[in-house]
Amino acid sequence: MNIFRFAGDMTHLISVLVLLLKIYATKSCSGISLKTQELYALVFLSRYLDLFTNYISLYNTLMKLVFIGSSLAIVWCMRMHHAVKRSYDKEVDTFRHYYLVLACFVLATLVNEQFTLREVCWAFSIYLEAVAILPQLVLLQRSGNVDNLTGQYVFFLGAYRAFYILNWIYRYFTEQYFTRWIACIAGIVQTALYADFFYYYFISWKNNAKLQLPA
Amino acid sequence: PIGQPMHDEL
Repeated sequence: MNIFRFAGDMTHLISVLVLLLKIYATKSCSGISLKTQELYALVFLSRYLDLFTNYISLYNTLMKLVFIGSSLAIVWCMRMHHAVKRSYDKEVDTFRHYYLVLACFVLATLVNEQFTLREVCWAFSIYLEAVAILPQLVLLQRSGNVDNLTGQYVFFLGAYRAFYILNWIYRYFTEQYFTRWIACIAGIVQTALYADFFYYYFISWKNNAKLQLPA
Repeated sequence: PIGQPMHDEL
């Protein structure tokens, strides 16, 4: 563990807490893409298959349980909770995310560390996480103005993988064998997808104005 | 386990 990865995990945790706060406090999921939440639930379920078989540390196990539990709880809320699901705007959340799942699965069968179920699922989860934010970004551009909590959720979600890139650079220079190319390249793509969001987020912060994404 | 990639990151 290094400070960059710990900062990344805490930033990721904050993004989840901000989203839970938004849904719980406002009893609304307006501006949130259910498809991105479903993709993230799939990312965690397919990445943490070895949750009970491959114990690394209490921290690792706890964080995995938090990410799996919160992502499933958010999907459940947006699909089942009577008040929250009413605020879900499925006419705007129209990204065909099943194509993302299929493309990532095909890529994972071709590019992986070992052609085993565990490694193919792990590579699948890494590729899927890189593109999971697309439905959410498309929804934000369609819905124009973004409420504060939703903007902060997306910001922290994007920032966490940027910390992981610093972690991979650190591990590259401090460890003998660097075997994290799949996660590293996918992480760079993932962070790059947030580039324009980060730009408009910074502008809104600098001008102390509402976050506006150009349609 | 030796030989299997260790995914110690979240």
